[in-house]
Amino acid sequence: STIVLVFEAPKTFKFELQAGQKIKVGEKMGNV
Amino acid sequence: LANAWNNTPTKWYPLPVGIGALLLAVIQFRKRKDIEEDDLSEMHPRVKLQGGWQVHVLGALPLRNLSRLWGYLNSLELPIWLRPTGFRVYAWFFGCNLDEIEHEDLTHYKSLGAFFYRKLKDGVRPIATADLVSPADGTVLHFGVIENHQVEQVKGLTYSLDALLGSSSIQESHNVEFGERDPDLAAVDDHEFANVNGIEYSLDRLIGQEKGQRAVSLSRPPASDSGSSDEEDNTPLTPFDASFPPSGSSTDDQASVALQMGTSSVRRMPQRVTAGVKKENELYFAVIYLAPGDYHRFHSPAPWVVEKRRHFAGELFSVSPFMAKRLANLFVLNERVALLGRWKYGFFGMVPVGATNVGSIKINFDKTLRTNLRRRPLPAGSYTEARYTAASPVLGGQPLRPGQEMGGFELG
Repeated sequence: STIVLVFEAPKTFKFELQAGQKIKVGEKMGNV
Repeated sequence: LANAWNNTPTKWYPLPVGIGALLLAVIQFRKRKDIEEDDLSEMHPRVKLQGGWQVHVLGALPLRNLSRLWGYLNSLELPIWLRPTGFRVYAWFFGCNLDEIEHEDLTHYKSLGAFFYRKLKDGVRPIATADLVSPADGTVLHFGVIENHQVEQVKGLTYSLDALLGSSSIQESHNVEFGERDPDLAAVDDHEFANVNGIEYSLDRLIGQEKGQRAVSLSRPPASDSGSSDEEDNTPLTPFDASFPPSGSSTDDQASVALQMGTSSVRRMPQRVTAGVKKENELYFAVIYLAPGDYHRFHSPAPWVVEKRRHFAGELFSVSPFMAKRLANLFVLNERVALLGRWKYGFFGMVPVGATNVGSIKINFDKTLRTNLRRRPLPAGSYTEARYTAASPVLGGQPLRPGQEMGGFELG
């Protein structure tokens, strides 16, 4: 199963992730 | 065998007329069905299966039936003596952390399905202070900025955002459950729904047919003036409203076949759900893959309001990274539930996508949602829609806080 997030955010939004990274519920994904 | 093959005389005789007539009827029926589907495809451009031979072999399998069979088998109650060992073997094989599950006594889980949909202990998933947090345990497959309404599945392989979310329709609707009926729309109601001997149908459809338009949709009859949408509604769906945009309208976006729950609708023109993105903003996406051993409930990734959901019935291919690299349009082929709403920066959408082993998507605040049903799915690209206005009339939808459990994926 997969979850796709699609969202609008200011251009200053930055993902704090790496492709292939393991992640858990509630961990930071990004910030403006 | 050789003797029979060589010496048995071939004798030809005519088939009974009834069989011939039946054959002609079947051919005619299939031809009409194909024509209807072609007409629907004009409104719902088909997302074609594209990929290597492995993809086409998988596409030929009855994946939805296999998924339901898988779900049924895994719902069977296991003997108590087998549960701890069986679940420990499963956990070892798929890498589940048994220290964090809610019930340490594994005999509590009656089936593999129940174990798969396990809850976690309170506090084992602290919620970070950030604008966006992870909605699930899993692996980040891909993320980035959406350009030209194309979402990148993997490097160099894209799919349409409109196909993923469905295009919006300018449709005026009201929820009769609030008891506030817009007089203008009430007038539309009278035209939309007529009731003859308890059978409801759409006048719009009648007019559309007279104009040579086609119409197919599923909807519930308008709800009573009382009651709450929070209550489970188990009334069967009735095919009754069907309206396509007037001929000559734009087909750039797919039009919806919308399930209006307790609402009525007027003529709609397709429009992108993300049409209102501000100039100073951009659209972003992120894809998280949940492996079989992962915790399979999902949570709210931000403070937001879910205004509506769109259920796209579709195929149930595996969504593993292996398939994501090989099957184009994977996420718009598969069955999914698009939860659409807004957050402080504008549009926000979350789309749980089903897979062969997990075709059942549950939404905690939507008891009417049923996925992976046996009945024939709607044409490709179409969806059923429900609005959550009743959850909070002030906010216009279901409000969620970061980390709040929203639902999950169940086996089958």
